[in-house]
Amino acid sequence: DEEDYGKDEL
Amino acid sequence: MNIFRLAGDMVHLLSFVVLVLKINATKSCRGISLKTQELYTLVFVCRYLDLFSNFISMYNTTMKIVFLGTSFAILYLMRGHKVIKVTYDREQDTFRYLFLVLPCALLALLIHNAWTPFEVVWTFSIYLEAVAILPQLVLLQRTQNIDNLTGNYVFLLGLYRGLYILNWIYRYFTEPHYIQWIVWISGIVQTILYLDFFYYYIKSWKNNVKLALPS
Repeated sequence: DEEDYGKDEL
Repeated sequence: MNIFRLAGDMVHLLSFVVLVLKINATKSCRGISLKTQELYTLVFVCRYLDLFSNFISMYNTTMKIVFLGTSFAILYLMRGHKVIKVTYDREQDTFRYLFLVLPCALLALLIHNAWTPFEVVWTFSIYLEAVAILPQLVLLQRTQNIDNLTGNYVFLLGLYRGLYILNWIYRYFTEPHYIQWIVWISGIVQTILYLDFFYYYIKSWKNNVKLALPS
């Protein structure tokens, strides 16, 4: 979901 | 991972290399804003709270440790190194932290994806990163004779977020459900803050003259 996406970026 | 993201990360990494190189080679941190460096360190500490609890890849973990380590190393050089710390432009670097930290904290409390401590702190780091360059830009404007490495450092920092925008566009079209409003808008604001600097940087490069920002 939206929270988890983006956490793989720095 | 797409090419824009990788290029963005490498440019970000390179900006650290250039900054450490400048400070070490000239034994001087003249023209570098300690405030911006402290804000970036706060950004990384807040964003990478999940460093040991949320494993994504070896690449991610390594880069996070490098970013954190380098940020603290730069703070040490500017605040603790006997020779370098006396070259810091304390009187010129007058931007107030609170003007940036407080609005970002309030905004993170109001606008976030989930009401959990980790998510709010993470969102705060996204907002703060967008504006953390401001003390550095103000200091650059006050600095006569900006040296090449300092100019290149700021240029690379701006370029990094610009490349991330291309990465987000790419991911939006290639990954279903990839929507990141908070990160996108903050990243666009962050890049816009550099536009004026980019203009003078490219102009000085094309005309082969030393970079100077009009005050």
